[in-house]
Amino acid sequence: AAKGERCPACGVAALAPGAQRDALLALAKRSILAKLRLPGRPSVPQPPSRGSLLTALRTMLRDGAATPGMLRDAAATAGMSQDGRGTGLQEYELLSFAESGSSTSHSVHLHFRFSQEVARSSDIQQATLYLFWASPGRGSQPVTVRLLRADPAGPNLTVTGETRLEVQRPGWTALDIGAAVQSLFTQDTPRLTVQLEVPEGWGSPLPPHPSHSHWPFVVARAQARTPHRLRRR
Amino acid sequence: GVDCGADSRMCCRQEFFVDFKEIGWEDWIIQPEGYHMNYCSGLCPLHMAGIPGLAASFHTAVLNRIKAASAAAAVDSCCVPTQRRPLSLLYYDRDSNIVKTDIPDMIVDSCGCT
Repeated sequence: AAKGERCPACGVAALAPGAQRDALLALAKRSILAKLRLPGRPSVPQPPSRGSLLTALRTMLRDGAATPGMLRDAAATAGMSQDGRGTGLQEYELLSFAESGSSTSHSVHLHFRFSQEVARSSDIQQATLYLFWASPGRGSQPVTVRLLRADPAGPNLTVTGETRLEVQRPGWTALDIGAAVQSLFTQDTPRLTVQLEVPEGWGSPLPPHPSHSHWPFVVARAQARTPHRLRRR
Repeated sequence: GVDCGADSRMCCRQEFFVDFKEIGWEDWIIQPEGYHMNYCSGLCPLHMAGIPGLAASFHTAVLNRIKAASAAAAVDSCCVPTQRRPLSLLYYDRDSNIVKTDIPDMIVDSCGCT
């Protein structure tokens, strides 16, 4: 409504322009947070190093895991996919870099956290773990990759998957971990632990530190569960 | 659909751009730089009700003709979005993971009278 008049639809007096702008900005914030199922804006993130981000995206593209949309947007180059006429169900693509866990002379632990908001409301369509072998030892190096999940009942970890590899040369290995990540999505704190075990004295085949451009990561695609529609005749 | 001008009173689409830098969200939203939170506003008097192509299904158009014919039901109709598209967001979540999602029906492309 024009200034000083009342809205013909709801009868509320027109807001002064400044107050109207503030109200619209507050509405925009509430609307976006509600659709992302976030209680509030996330605290300041610790973004991954640009090198590891670009390496991860190139690796995913080579494997066809990332849709060009994510590649384009995450590389922060082009605009967003304006033509997305999705299925109407909200879809998510996640890129999660490993956090270093405990390690011994023959094993290394990596942790991947997934946001509760996404986990609570969606199902995993696809999840892939990417591991880069920086320096396999002489000949082929046996490596056991175990997927562990925190046991809701106590401090133990439950093995949800195990793969034995013979690492011949430096390079990426991609493992399908969809089922393991889906089983996490039923937990309050969806956190995946990956244990890499090598024979005594072989040393870790992974890059030396988290800021290395070839640091392990997981890429996952999830789709919101269909909202329960009640039909009434 | 019609975009609102400075003194539009009839049903139209009001453009409204939220710059994420202005609201201090540019540190966790990687792309895009803002959100076109357009909205519909303005009057929908009877003669605009149900004009084909303006948010009118056939059933609505017939119903509006009947309403328009009977002066007793002289009520206005509503100015609503007639076309919307998703908002694609690329952001850091609380664990600094990178998440991309398309939120359906977040951007109003055009408005019309029911």
